[in-house]
Amino acid sequence: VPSTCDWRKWAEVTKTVRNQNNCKCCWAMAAAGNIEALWGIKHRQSVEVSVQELLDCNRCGNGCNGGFVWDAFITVLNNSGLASEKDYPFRGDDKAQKCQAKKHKNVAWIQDFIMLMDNEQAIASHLATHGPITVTINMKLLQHYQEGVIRATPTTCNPNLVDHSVLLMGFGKTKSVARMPAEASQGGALTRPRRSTPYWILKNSWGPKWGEKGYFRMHRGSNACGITKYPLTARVDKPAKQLSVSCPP
Amino acid sequence: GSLRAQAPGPQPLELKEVFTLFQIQYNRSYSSPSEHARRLHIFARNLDQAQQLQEEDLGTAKFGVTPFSDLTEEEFAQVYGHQEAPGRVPNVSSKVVPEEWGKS
Repeated sequence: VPSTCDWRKWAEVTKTVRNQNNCKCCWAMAAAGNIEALWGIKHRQSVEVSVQELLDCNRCGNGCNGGFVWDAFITVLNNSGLASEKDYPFRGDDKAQKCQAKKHKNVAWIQDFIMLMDNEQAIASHLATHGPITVTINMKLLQHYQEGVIRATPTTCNPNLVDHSVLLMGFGKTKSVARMPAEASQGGALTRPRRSTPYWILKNSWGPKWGEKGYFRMHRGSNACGITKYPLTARVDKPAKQLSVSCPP
Repeated sequence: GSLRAQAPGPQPLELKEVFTLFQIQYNRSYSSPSEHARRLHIFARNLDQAQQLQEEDLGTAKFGVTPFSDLTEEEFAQVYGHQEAPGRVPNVSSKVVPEEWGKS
């Protein structure tokens, strides 16, 4: 596992930060972001897939009334891919419309989806070697979040009550701040020494004006807000060269 | 009382002024004076909570005024969360753990 990883720097990973507005579709936006990122990494081709297709064609058919990331992946598998955001744009209204998937050409598809182990080291390893993954967290602290690294405890953020899906884009460490004795001798406030803090970089779906340009950071290594509860990712692979086989006589 | 605004300034701003700035920044208007008063009350409570989070936080996070500062915790969860996830993922094969290798 490298010490830092940031898929935002990969050229073909989509940079757009989505805004779900009043539509409860974080699960669809996280899944779409996961597929777009993996497609960009594997195929070196930037795509924007349709979130509205995930809402309209979901087996539960409840549009903006919530859902789960695994439902989004099942929809992609059932539809053999997803149309582009341009062809099948996001409306974000409350009513699910009739599924329009067959009217549009698919621009990205997945082979499968998997749930990773609930272990932050394993998640970091997978993230670093494959690409961004979706996670579902307790979003309580995000209501008042502006910037910086959130370091929650189970008391301030219950890791068992997870209710918001986002995209895990990378990880890193803050720089450590040393105690500055000169400041104290001059009568200034003594800066509290601060060790470097390991963090996750997460992409939210509340628009680019929220948080750190649409992103936020959470402490890594303490299962902050239940980040390890549902680490899911699609599998996007280039088709392997088919080996010709023949039946033994 | 008065609350310090997010932007550094020479004088602390009155709560109502901070709320007006919030309304301008996030383009918020309310249907009636009573709704305005209710949202102002929620806003004040949220600023208190943000301040408390700021004091309790062990990381480097900053908490304060956000686009959701006029929503109650319940409204925020209702509008932006999805339903609470179940105990386990339905219809998804369980994780493979090394201990199970070799078992039938």
